[in-house]
Amino acid sequence: SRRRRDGNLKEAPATPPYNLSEYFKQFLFPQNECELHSFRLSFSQLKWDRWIIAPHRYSPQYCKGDCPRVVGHRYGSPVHTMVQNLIYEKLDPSVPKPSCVPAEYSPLSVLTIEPDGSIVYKEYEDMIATKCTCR
Amino acid sequence: SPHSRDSAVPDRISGLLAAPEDSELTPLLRPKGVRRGYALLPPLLKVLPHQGQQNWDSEAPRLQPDSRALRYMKRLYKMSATKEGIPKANKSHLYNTVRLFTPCSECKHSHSDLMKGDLHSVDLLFNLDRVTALEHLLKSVLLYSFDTSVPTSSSTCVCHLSVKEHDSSSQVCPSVSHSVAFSLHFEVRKRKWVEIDVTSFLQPLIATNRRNIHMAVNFTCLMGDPRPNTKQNDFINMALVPPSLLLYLNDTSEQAYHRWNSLRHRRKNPAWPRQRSSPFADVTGDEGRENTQLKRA
Repeated sequence: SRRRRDGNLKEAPATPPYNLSEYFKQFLFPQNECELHSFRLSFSQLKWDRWIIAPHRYSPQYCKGDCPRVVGHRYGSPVHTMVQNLIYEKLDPSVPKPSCVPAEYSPLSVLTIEPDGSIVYKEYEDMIATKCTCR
Repeated sequence: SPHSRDSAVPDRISGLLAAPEDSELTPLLRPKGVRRGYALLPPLLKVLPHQGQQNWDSEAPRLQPDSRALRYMKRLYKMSATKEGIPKANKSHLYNTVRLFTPCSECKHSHSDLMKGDLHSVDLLFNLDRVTALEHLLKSVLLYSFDTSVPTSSSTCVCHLSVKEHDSSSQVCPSVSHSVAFSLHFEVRKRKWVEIDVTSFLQPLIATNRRNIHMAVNFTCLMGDPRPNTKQNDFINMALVPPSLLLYLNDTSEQAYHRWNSLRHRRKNPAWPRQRSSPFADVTGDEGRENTQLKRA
């Protein structure tokens, strides 16, 4: 095997020195990859603090960023996402690329004053994004 | 177009997007050319007063709640949710909605002093229009706040409650049609709030979607000192401000948070995201990339 390997080496044309950084570039995550971003608002900014007594501040969060071509293992995306990406890349660019959207939420408790003056404590579903996905 | 959006939207969401019928939504909520205004924050916006084209801060007049009631609900909020507003995972707390109503009118009947104590009786009218058909009653209490700053010897109170039916001929203070009395002893001295459970009385009325509840509540508070003196009588009258009605409800609508549902949801989707090789790996070079990555890792 050593003789064969030396033989191969002699035949192989000298490849140009491969630029390692180019090679690794393909594995880097895109700069602005799809991920969860924080956003805090207070109901007084919306002038709703007269009827929303609590909480004073609310962080709904949001998802933003590009969906990498290979999303299967990073975002729990269904295979359909990859199909959609293939269609966009190879068949019909008018089909949109997969989008970065929330995948999971957490609830929020709100204390409000109703128009008739009664007071209500309510727990609402899906008010704070906690995880993103590409779909 | 909005139409296609409607048809594409599953029914569980289309309810959220239903526009408040008669409201003129501000441009913020009704983008140009959109046929129907969409409530962007459905549950929260539904409680918004319907606005003309003004901006939000000129809100429709809103009745201001009783300060004691507000204090109680803020305390309930602190017990039920974190500072960020996340509901606490409290097993005993099955409700996802608590409504507090203050009586909209009362007729005070001051009876003569029947026994050693002082009899304080009020007829109360509660309007429950805000309770939706999807909110199921779990528990309801009459909430008395006592002004404990008033010096008093220890006293125990017995409460008699009678729920009244409203008949069309009656004036604001209805005639008693059926009443059920029950007694409840409690030490006034130690507490600021007293909750009197009236679930058994209200359950049938709320289950039949009754909107107006009439109640006559009277207290007989036997003071520690048998001789009724004016000072202590003042105490009882001062302490017994009209009670509020507290309803602990389970809202079964889509927007409401269901503890059991979130547990079920997590059980349905175990470790998320799942590691999975896709059938298209070779096309997108995913397999090779994944192996290289795994090796690199």
